[in-house]
Amino acid sequence: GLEETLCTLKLRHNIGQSTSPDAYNPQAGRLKTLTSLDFPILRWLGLAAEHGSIYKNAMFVPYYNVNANSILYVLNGSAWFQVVDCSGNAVFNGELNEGQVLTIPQNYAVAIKSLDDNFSYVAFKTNDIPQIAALAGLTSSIRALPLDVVAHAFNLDRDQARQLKNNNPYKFLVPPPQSQ
Amino acid sequence: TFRQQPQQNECQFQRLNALEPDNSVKSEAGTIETWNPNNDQLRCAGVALSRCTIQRNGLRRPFYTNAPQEIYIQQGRGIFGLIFPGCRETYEEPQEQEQGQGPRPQDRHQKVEHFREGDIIAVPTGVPFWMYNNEQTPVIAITLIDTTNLDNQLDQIPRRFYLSGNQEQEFLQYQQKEGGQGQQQEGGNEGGNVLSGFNDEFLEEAFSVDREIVRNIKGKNDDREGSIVEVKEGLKVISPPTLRPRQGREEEEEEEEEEEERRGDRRRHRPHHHEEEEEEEEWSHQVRRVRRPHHHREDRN
Repeated sequence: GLEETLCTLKLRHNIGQSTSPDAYNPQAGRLKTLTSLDFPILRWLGLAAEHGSIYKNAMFVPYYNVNANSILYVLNGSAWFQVVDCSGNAVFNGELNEGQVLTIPQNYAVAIKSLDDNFSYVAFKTNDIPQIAALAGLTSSIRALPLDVVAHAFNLDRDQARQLKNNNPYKFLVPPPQSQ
Repeated sequence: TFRQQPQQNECQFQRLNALEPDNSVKSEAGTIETWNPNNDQLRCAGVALSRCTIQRNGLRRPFYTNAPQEIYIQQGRGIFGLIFPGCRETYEEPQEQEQGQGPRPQDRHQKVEHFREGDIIAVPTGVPFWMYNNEQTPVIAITLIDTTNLDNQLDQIPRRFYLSGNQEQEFLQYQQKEGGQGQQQEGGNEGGNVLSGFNDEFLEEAFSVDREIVRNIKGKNDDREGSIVEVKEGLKVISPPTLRPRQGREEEEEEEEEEEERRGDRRRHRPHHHEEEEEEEEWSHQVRRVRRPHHHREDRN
């Protein structure tokens, strides 16, 4: 059985040039995640990776890594990053340029706004099936909360709560305001 | 394989003590009491404990934690929700058509569950959770956070990441009191939610909302105390008619007992089958052991 498993394991998988990204928006950019589901050796390693490219002024909505730390390396261009801890403190608020690394701890909220047309990054994740949870947009936790819970949790009237839940029609990547 | 081992000598006890909560944070509609997670016994076990009391119409604001939680309902009834990232919203109302306008977006949300005394609620790491007391009796919930669980890739300090409000972190208060490293690492414990650290412009763009709503998202217009807030007129959520939140407890227990009896009857009605199955199972194990001694993994099928 060893020959059929270990010796023939697939050891390479390209995510940088992928023609089938997991998320794609022609005005905002693309995302591709590689997990142990499509690259089984990652299960042994307990690691995964994500490649993202975001167009100028487009945004990756605030999100957090549910079950992994993320070590993000900028491949090209630059972007503005904000990282927030559990007490609501911005533990990072600044520009990240090509060649720089930022560690985003598990569960810390992060948002990215690209400053360049060719901004791209690779993020190494410390779990072989990492999950992210968006805090804004179509699949966000806030959108999934009942309207009344949003209204009372955020001290909003119903109409404002409805806006908060529904105004952003995008999943992860939001195009720049003028192209919306 | 699910837990990290305690560090060397962390569990060498001469004497064990009964522990009571030693910190209490009051909210508008309830209280959260905590046991010091730095206590030797709790550190050895790798857990943190808290007791939450929610008054009538109290809503515990949504939050997630850096480790899995197990919650025991000591008293009361109510509803709760868990938001699994990426899962589809399952309940929805028909869209209202307003005059001269397109359909107005109506609420869609995930399953809302009911809880009652004696229930255990399991909350995975990083999954937002909220709960609400819709009855007269105060809800008392005991929560264990398993900080040494392998799902937690941070340190052993339990953290609650609130999605809204500007309340202080209950567990981080110990770090603050003891002047420990945790407080410095977290940049203080002034109170806030995971969105309050973002710039206004970021949030305006991310949610596509105006500045006033952004102030509310950041908890700036909110002078309500703590993480449990009062919903004066009562919380309205969509739930299917088959859920009976005010069903009498006795009635529910009767149903459970009937179900138990039904199961028992089914078992009693086919005793021979059972024995035959057991015999057959035993026989087939022997055959497998004889014929395929090296294929243990197949036996599991």
